[in-house]
Amino acid sequence: ADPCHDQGGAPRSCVPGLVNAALGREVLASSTCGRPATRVCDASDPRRAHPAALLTSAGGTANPVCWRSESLRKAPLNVTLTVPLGKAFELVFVSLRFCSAPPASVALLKSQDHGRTWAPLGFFSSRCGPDYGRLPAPANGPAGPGPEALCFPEPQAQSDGGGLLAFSVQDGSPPGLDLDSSPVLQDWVTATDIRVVLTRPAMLEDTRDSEAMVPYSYSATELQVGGRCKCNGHASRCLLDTQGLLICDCRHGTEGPDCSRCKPFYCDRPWQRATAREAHACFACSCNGHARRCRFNMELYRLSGRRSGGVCLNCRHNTAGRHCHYCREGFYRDPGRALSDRRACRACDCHPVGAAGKTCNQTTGQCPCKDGVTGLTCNRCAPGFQQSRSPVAPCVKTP
Amino acid sequence: EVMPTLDMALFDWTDYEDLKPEV
Repeated sequence: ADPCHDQGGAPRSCVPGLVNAALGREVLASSTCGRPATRVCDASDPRRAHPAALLTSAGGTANPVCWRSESLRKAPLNVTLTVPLGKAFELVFVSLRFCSAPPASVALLKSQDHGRTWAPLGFFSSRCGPDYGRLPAPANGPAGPGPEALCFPEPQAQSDGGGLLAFSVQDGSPPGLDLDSSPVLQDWVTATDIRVVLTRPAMLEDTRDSEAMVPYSYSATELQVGGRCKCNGHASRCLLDTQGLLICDCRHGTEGPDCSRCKPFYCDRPWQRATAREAHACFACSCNGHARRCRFNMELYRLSGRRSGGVCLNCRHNTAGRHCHYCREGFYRDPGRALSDRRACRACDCHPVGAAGKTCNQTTGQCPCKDGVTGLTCNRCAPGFQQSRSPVAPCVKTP
Repeated sequence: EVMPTLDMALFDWTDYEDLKPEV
C-alpha cells in the first residue's frame, strides 16, 4: 500500500507518523554539573555523570537517568536546554519530566530557521507578570483569531518529588482552526529547534535576598518533542540522506527537505501543500519527450483555467512550441511517426533551384515552388514544362 | 506523368554565380 497514492494510482495527501523528534538528538545545555567534579556529580565518571544526552536518550539501563545543571547560587538562575531537530517538524506536544522539584518559571521557545531566531510557544509560571510580562492564560485559550504564546500555571510537583511540563500546540491555538486550511496554524506548529528556558527554581520563589539562597540545581529527563516530520502532505516518511541529514522522502513530483517545491521538470502547476481534499501534486510538463526543462508561467496557467502553466524549454529534435508540439522552421511533421518520435519532424529539403525558399509547409512538407516546378521538394518540372538552363526560371513551357 | 528530377548539370550559372548552391 502506498500512503501517497490511492489504489488507482492517483496522488493523495500523506504525512509521516507521529514521533518523538527529540529522541536521540543532541541537547545543548547551558549548564551541566560535573566540571569540576563534586560529591554527587562527576562528568568524567559515567556512573556519576549527568549529561544532557540523558534528556533525549531512550532510557533503558542508563544510571543515572537524569541530566543535572550546575549548582546555582546566585542570579542569573536560568538554564537553557536547546534541541535541534535536524529539520522542520510539525509539533503536536512538548514535554519534560523533572527529577527534582519543578521550576517555578519555564519558557518554551521554538525556532523555524535552525536556531537563528526564536519565538515563544508558551510560558509556565506562578508569576506570569513579573517573570514574563504576560497575563495568565484565559481559560478559553487565545482571545485573538490566531495562535498565541500564553502563560500557563507552573509545572506542579508530584508525589515523587518531581514534576511534568506538558505543552500541547492546541493550548496556544484558538479552537476551530484547521491545519489544512490555516497558514497561521501551519506556521504555529512548525519548528526546527526547541528551546526550554528554566527561568526560576521553585524553592527560591520567595527568596529576595540572594545571599540567603540555597544552592539549587535543575534536574530533568525525558525531553519529548512529539511531532511529524514536516513534508507538506507530500511524503509519508523521512529518511537520512547521504550526508546524514533528515529529509522527506518526497512524492507527488516534489523535492526539498520539506517537499516544499516542485521538481525541476514538474512545473506545470504551482507548488501547493497537499490537503485532505486535494493532493496538489506537481505535474510534469507536457513536452512530448523533446525537452528536459520547463518553466511555470502564471499567466498561461490562469488562461488555461488553472490547469496547465508549463512552458517547455529548449525543445530538441527540431520541434518547437510551448509543448514541443510542432516542428521548427525548415522542418515538417512526418505523418507516419508519433509526435513523441525523435524523428517526428523531417527536414523540408527544398530543392536549391526549383524551390522559391527553404521553408516548407509544416504540416504537408510542401516547399514553395517556382513557376512551372512541382513536387514536394520542387525538384521536377510540371507537366507541360521542361528544364531550362536558367537557375532563375528552371522550368519553361514546352514549345 | 512523372517528370525527371531537375538536372543540376544542365544549369548555366554564368550570370548567377552568387546563387549557385554548394554541392
